[in-house]
Order: sequence, then structure tokens, then C-alpha cells
Amino acid sequence: KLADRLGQTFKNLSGKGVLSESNISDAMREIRRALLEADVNFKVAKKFVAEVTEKATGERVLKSLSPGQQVVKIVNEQIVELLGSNAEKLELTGKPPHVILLLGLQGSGKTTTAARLAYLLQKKQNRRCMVVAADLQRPAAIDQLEVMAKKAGASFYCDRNEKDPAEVTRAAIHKAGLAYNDVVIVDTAGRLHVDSDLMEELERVKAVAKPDESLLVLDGLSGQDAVNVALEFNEQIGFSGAVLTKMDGDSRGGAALSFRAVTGKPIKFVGIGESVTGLEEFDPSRMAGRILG
Amino acid sequence: LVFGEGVDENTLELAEEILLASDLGWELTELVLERFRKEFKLNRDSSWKVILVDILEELLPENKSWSSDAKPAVTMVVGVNGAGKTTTIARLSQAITRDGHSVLMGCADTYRAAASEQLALWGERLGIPVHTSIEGTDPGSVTFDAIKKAQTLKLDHVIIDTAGRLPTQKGLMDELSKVYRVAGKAMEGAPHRVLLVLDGTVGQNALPQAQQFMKFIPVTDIVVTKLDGTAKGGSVFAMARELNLPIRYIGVGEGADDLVVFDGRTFVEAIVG
Ligand SMILES: Nc1nc2c(ncn2[C@@H]2O[C@H](COP(=O)(O)OP(=O)(O)OP(=O)(O)O)[C@@H](O)[C@H]2O)c(=O)[nH]1
Ligand SMILES: Nc1nc2c(ncn2[C@@H]2O[C@H](COP(=O)(O)OP(=O)(O)OP(=O)(O)O)[C@@H](O)[C@H]2O)c(=O)[nH]1
Ligand SMILES: [Mg+2]
Ligand SMILES: [Mg+2]
Repeated sequence: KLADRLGQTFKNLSGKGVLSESNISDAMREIRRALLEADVNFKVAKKFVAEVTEKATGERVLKSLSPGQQVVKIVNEQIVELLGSNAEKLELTGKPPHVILLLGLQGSGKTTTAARLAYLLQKKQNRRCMVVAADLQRPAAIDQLEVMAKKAGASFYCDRNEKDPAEVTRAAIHKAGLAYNDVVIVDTAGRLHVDSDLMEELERVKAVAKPDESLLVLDGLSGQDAVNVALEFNEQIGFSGAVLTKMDGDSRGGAALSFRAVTGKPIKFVGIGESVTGLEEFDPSRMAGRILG
Repeated sequence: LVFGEGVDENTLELAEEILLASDLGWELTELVLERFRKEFKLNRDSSWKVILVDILEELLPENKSWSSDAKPAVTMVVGVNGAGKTTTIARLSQAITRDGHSVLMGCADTYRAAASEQLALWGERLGIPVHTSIEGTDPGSVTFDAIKKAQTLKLDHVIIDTAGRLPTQKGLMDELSKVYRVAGKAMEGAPHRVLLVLDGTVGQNALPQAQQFMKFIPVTDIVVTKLDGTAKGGSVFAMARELNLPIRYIGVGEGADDLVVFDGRTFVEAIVG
């Protein structure tokens, strides 16, 4: 554990005095290692360590905490602050139907999230949700969402004869308006940020959807590449937040810190299971504890 | 022996960035940089990138070719959710068919929504027989039936798809052991191969993931998918080294032909750039 390792680093410091720059630089090596092992992007880790060094240097060594614990406390607070100390909610303002667009890499959990989000909004905000099967390329993607929508108790829209996901989206939103669905959640096909045709397709879907929220669905097991994905999707398409999935596993989830550090956008939800109940709101302090291990 | 100068700070920093960015991890990066420093001194003729490539290539376990006289040869495919198991099975089956052999795909994922529809559609597209059953059926019995069917049809291969699962789900991990044992009951020696499919974007969780799966079934080979993106798949080094598992194939796209036989040199060159 980081606190134990820092304990080793600081075992010569007594309860008096100030944390010196050399004490700190040894500690920072351990912190950097812990962040890298937690999958925080190495550039983000470097910048983070510099910021914490600044905060920790010259701090009075508190009597109540060991120097190691004190540094961990500073690091923890800094991570929580970076992750967004106030968890941000969904912004569904203006005239319904409110549209939420889901986007991201292959297999990240978009289809499952569409159903889970519908379930959550129905339960917590009493919304009438429609989920839209706008992934027209993955085999049986429409069937998958149909089954999940039924489990979530949400209405479902698809068009098995349509080839254009933008058209499916347009027709779905039109239907949602007529059927008094106040939230429309659009599931899209997984795609790579380096696939220009598919990124251009996503741009068209977004232009039609005019979403209140665009959420990047990011695999919680992601390593260093998460920053590239986050930056590219934000730059090329633009999103308002993220959903971090598969966090019921034992991945440390450093991708959360990387995502937030490079985009400044909030993580709004966390996937913690495959069933329709497997989505909860993002908790920055719990995430910080997990990243630190 | 004439020693060259030590490697300069700039190059060392660049090397470290390349290694960390590839998901090699802190510990292996330190190890590689240590060797890199030594090699650089002894080896002033090579470019620093070539030195790095050589060191990385040495970290990979030797890939002995696999073959089985069993008929059908039974392959079981496992891995976490969304890693690319089902698509890998479609691609593998396509390659087997191209080689002039016969194969049956068995869907022992009776859990996830539309899992059997997904595999059945692939079978339809590729003209390959698929054995499925309804959602909720015991995966062991689907596995049993798929192997028996392949035996009856005298096919060369049968590949068993399983549901994605996280190693933290103890119940699902036990289920995997059971499916493995049932395969052995259907046919002695089965499964002859167990492929662990790893998402190429995975970070340091690759090693603990593989270690956990190994506790429940004897994984024999690794497949790394989604390397057509910008992720380099460096987290497989620690896993391959620690568990001495060969990397058999890599996935480079979503199409039926997008699976290539793993080549260590090419893989490492893509990392170093
Ligand atoms: N354990 C767990 N599994 C999850 C979670 N979110 C998604 N999954 C599983 O991950 C796999 C992939 O999820 P999908 O919803 O199909 O992912 P996707 O992004 O729609 O995939 P593509 O459409 O192919 O890009 C499925 O097996 C899901 O059940 C989660 O939070 N926890
Ligand atoms: N770009 C790219 N996408 C891939 C690759 N391999 C698989 N995919 C995509 O990743 C997504 C998930 O693939 P699946 O085959 O459904 O994964 P799985 O492991 O069977 O998922 P579960 O059964 O839900 O656990 C699909 O959209 C695939 O098309 C690859 O090598 N490259
Ligand atoms: Mg999907
Ligand atoms: Mg599958």
C-alpha cells in the first residue's frame, strides 16, 4: 500500500519540523510509481506529482499524522479535487425530449450503459426513457439493446432496414416527441478515434441528435491510451462527460484521473455490473481511494 | 573492449516515455531502461531504437507452434467483458476454413443479451456451422453438446465461446472451471487449447487478470485485440513473462480477416516506433 511505502521513505522523520524538498522527492518517486501502476497516464502523473510537490514542500509535519500519512492525505485531497470534488449531475434542461448520446471505443459498455441509464433515470427522476439502436453495424447489436431495454422497462426504437444511423436517430427523436418520452438515449457503434469515416459518421449523428449530453463511455480497465481516446473524441466530436465502466472489477481506474486531467470534463456515472441496475453516480472521493490503492 | 559513452539524458527520457506510453508498466520499464543503459554503452553501432527493440523482443516467451492430432481439436475462449472473444472466434474460424479445414462454433455464453444471435450471425455470414441454445441454459451442457456435434459431423475444430466475466465475480469464475471439466467429459483431452482474449487497451490489470483466470482454468495462449487503435498492448509483456504464455494472435479490426498471427518483432517495432 502507498501509505506503507511512504512510511518506509519517511521513517527517519520525527513528529517535529517541516517536510523538506529531499524528503518530498523520495516520496514523489513512490507516488509517481503508485499512479503509473494504477494506470494514470505518465504525462498526467508527472504534472500531478509536480503540483503535489509544491503543495507538500514546507508543510508543517503534523503531530497527529505520520509524515507518510500526511503526504498521502495531500495526494488524496489533490486527486479528489482533480476528479471534481462536487460530483456533477446530468444537465437535462430545456424542452423535452432530452437527448443523451453515448459514444466510445469498441466493447467499452455503451449498449449496456444505454439500458442502465434509462433504468436509473426512470427510477430516480421518474423520466420516461426511450433507448435508440443506432449501432447498425455490429452483429445483433439491435437485438442486444432490445433485450436490455425490455429489462430496463424503457421504450425501444430501431429500424432494421435503415443503413444510416443519423436517420435512425432523427426518426427516433421525432417519435419520442410524439410519444411523450422525455429522455432519448442513443446507442452508437463502437469506433476508433483514428477511423476517420466512422468519426465523421458520429459527427453527423450528433448534429442530428443535438444532444443535451454526450457521454464518452470509457472502459475502466483502460491503460495509457485513455488520454488519446479522450482527447481525440473530445476534439473531433465533443462530449460533456464520461461513464467509466467495469469498475466492479479490480482495476485501479487511473483512466479516470487521466480523462479528467486532459479534458476537464466530469465523469458522471460508473458502471458496476452488467445488469440494468449496474450504474451508479460517480463518487470522486471513493475513486481517489481506489486509484491510490 | 572499448566502452562507448553512456546514453544521454534526452534519449533515456524518450525511451522511458515510449515504454510507459505502451503500458509496459513501471517495473518492467525500470528493468528495460537498466538493460538499455548497459547495451547502449557496449553497442555504439546500433541506433538506440534498435537496441530498445532487441531488449523488448527478448522479454517475450518463445512461441512454439501449436498443433493437435485430436479430431475435433477443442478450443475454449475466455476473457473479460468486451475484450473481443466472440469476434475472435469468428475470425479464427474464418482462417481455419480458409486453410481448408472444418470448424463448428459453439456458443456457451448463455448469459449476455443476444450473445447467441451475435455468434449465429457470424456463422451465417461465413458459412460456418454454429451450435447455440436458449438464454439461461447451463453453459456446461451447451459445451458438451457442441463437442458431441463436432464429433458426429467429423469436424476438425470446435471453438467454444464463453461469456465475458471479471475475475472478481467468483461465481462466474467457478462456472468457467466447470465448463472446462465438462469439455473433458465430452471428449478426453479437451479442451486442447484455452485462449485468453485480452483487450489491447488494457492497462496494468492485464497481469492480475491473467493470473486470476489461470487459477480457475489452464490458459494455454493469449490473443490481444484492438491493436488497430493507438493502444500498444505493452501490458502483455509482464503477463506473458510471468506466466510464460505465448501470444498467439492479435486482432487488428472488426472484420472476419482481421486476425493475424503474432510476430514478436513487428509487435515490438510498433511500440518503439
Ligand atoms: N462487469 C461489468 N460488465 C460490463 C459493464 N459494462 C458493460 N459490461 C459488459 O461488457 C461487455 C461489453 O458491453 P457492451 O455494452 O456490449 O459494449 P459496447 O460499447 O456497446 O460494445 P460495442 O457496441 O461492440 O462497441 C458486455 O459483456 C457487457 O455486459 C460493467 O460495468 N461491469
Ligand atoms: N477495432 C477493433 N475492434 C474489435 C477487435 N476485436 C473485437 N472488436 C470489437 O470489439 C467489440 C466487442 O467484441 P466482442 O467479440 O463482442 O467481445 P466479447 O469479448 O465477446 O464480449 P462479451 O461477450 O460481451 O464479453 C465489438 O464491437 C467488436 O467488433 C479488434 O481487433 N479491433
Ligand atoms: Mg454496443
Ligand atoms: Mg462475446
